[in-house]
Amino acid sequence: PKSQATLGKFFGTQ
Amino acid sequence: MLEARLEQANLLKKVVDAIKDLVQDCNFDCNDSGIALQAMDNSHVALVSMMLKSESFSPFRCDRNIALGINLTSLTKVLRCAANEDILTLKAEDAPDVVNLVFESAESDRLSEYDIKLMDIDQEHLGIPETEYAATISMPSAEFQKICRDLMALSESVSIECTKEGVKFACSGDIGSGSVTLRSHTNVEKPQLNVEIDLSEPVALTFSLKYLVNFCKASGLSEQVRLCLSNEVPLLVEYALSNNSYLRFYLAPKIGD
Repeated sequence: PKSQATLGKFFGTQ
Repeated sequence: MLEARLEQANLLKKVVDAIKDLVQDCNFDCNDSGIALQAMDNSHVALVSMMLKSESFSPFRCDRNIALGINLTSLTKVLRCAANEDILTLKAEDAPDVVNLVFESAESDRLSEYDIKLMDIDQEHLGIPETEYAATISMPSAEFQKICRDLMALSESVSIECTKEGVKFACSGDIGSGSVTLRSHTNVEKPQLNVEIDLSEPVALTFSLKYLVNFCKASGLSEQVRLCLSNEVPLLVEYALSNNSYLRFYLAPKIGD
């Protein structure tokens, strides 16, 4: 089963 | 100070309606280019990015950067007091405690005025990299909404596969499975029904339908929706508004096996 990623994995904090 | 006049209150009503179940307290960042909002949902899986360009207002005046921290439930209560066709003016001082909303009827002399208390919101701001997406799909927003709702009856996830053949939305759950495939389609009479698929390489990604169904609350804002996908990156769902304004949603994929 796939698990839900969060956006922090892809987008950096500014 | 900020003074931004919208020809129709309906635009802001629809935008807030589309995002209020996803995000609760948001900064409306105002500067001379317009009013922007970026906020993640509590689970950090979905992100809302709204841009209302200054050209969408007439007149628009904003001398310095102002962040208006607004609770969307409060804003919804006040926007309900405006008729869809009312002229809406947002006003705020440079270091405001409140945002002032004025609703004017174009047809009568009614003028309503409301203030909403502002909040200090310490919001994480994410940098969204410029992405050349492998697949871009433009399709009727109502069609996308129906597909998401239909598939959600069967499963909590949808796989979106885009190939030269078309785009396939597929799901499988306890009661069975289902899929909807769309191919490029041009309707000369009704261009709002066009399906356009622009593909540089095949993509296949899985997303939670719960969030997609939520994004589809924006369907009333635009006849068409644009889906942008690349393998292993968040999906972009965009509703274009007039004057290059937009409402965008980003959704992190489900990954791993």
